[in-house]
Amino acid sequence: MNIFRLAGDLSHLLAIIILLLKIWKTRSCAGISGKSQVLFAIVYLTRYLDLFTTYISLYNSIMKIVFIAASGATLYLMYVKFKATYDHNHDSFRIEFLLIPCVILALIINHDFTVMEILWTFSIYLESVAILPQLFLVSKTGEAESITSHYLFALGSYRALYLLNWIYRYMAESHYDLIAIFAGVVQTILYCDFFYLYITKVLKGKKLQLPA
Amino acid sequence: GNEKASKDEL
Repeated sequence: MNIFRLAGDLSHLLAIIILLLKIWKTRSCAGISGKSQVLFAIVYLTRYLDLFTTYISLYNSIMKIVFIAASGATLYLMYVKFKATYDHNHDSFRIEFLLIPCVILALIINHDFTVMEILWTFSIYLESVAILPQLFLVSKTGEAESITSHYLFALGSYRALYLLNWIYRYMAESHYDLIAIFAGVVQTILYCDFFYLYITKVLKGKKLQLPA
Repeated sequence: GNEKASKDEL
């Protein structure tokens, strides 16, 4: 565990908490893509199956359980409790265009052709693109509430910090995982445009609004 | 180097 990895995990945790609090406090999930949240739930469930097979550390197990639980709670709030506030019309990204390529890619490019390994690889690929329905929703409505922007910034920073963690681990431990690195780079690149808008607008107190 | 270092990550 190095400082970049810890900062990445805390950023990830912060993102999930911000999202849950936003929905809970405003009693609304307006501006949030339910499709991205479904994809994240699939990511956690397929990656953290090793909770049942491999013990790594108490920290590792607790974080995995928290991510799965928070993801389930988010889906419950969006699709059950505050269903009426869910922005169906704008959340129109076709997730099969992400799911199917990720399944195929995981079957072709993986470290080991075993069920657990292919599910892990699938979750890594899917996570890298899972934010696309959310970014699509923001681009369709042309704006995002500040709290949604903070959520996206924390969530995007998490994988960017993991990239630093992987550079550190490569230098310090000669450890690397090309699948994770490749997907992590793709994931971070997808946020770049948003990062730019966040820094130039949201941090200056303006609303995130896309040019018409 | 060691491949597959990411299983202890989240």
